[in-house]
Amino acid sequence: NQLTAEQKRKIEENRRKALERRAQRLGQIASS
Amino acid sequence: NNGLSANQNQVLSLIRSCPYPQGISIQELKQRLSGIGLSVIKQVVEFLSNEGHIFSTIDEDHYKSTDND
Repeated sequence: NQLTAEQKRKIEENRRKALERRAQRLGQIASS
Repeated sequence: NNGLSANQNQVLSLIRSCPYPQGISIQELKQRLSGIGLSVIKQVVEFLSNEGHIFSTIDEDHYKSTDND
């Protein structure tokens, strides 16, 4: 059940994007 | 209270507890959450993803939490 290098890269990219969304949402909540 | 509904917390908790690198599939969520319908699970997954709590991994059917490792 090993992931390929491409799958690992995609997962890391999606994690980074999700953390950006999370930070954006927390910023919106803090400023509202 | 973290601002999430009971359904949202249940789904997030299951996703967080999944140890696999590719995360948990929608189908497995459905099997583990027998009291919640598939359409509701998909709505919750989309919400949690938009909020940045979770993200899709190898495809749009597998999800991991941003804060489980």
